Amino acid sequence: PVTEPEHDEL
Amino acid sequence: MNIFRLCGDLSHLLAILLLLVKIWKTRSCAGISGKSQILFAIVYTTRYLDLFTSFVSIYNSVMKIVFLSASYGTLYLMFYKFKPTYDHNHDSFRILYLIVPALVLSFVIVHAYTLMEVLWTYSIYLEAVAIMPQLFMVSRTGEAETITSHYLFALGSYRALYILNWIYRYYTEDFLDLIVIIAGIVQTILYCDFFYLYITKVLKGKRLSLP
Repeated sequence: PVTEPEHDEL
Repeated sequence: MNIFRLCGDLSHLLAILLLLVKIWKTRSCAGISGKSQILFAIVYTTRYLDLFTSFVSIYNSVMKIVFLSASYGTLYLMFYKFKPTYDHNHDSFRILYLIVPALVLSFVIVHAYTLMEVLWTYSIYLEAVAIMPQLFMVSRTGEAETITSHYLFALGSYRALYILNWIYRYYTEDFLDLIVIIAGIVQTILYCDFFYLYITKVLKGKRLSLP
C-alpha cells in the first residue's frame, strides 16, 4: 500500500 | 507546535478576518482581487478535505473550519452581497495560468500518488502563487488602501513565519518536507516587493502608492 505523509500543519 | 507556527497561524487568521471585517464595515470590496479570493477558496477546499479523513488536534480542525468559512464568506460578500463594488476591470490576471501549471506540477512532484495527497500538494503549489492576481491588481491601480496593505502584510508574514517554524522543526524534530518548504519560500519571495513598500510607506503613515 502507498503510505501518505501525515500533514500536521495548516 | 512552536512559537513561530503559532504566530504564523495567528497572522493568517488575522489577515482573513481583517479582510472580511473590512468588506463588511465599508460595504465595499473595492481594491480586492476576487480572483485571488477564488484561488484561496480552492486552496482551503483541496487542503482541508482531510477534515473528514484525519484528525490532528482540535486546534487544527477549528482553524481549518474557520479558514474555510471565512474564505467562502468573503466570496459571498464579493460576488453576491457587495458585487456592484467589485472592481473587475482591474482584476484582469488570467488565473488559468496559475491553476493549470499548479495542477500539472502536483502530479509531477508529489509525495504519494493518492487522491488526498495530490490534492494537498496542489493546494500547496496553488497557495504559493494565489496572491499574484491581488498584487497585479495593486500594480495596475498603483495603490492600495491602508487596511488592504495590512491584510497583505499579515497574509505574507504568515508563510515567512512558517519558514522559521520549518527551520526550528528541522533541528528539533528532523522534520523536512521539501514540497511545502520550497513552495513556502516561493510564496514569501512574491511578497518581498510589497513588504519593502509596506515598511517604507505604510508604517510611516503614508498610503501605499506606486511610483
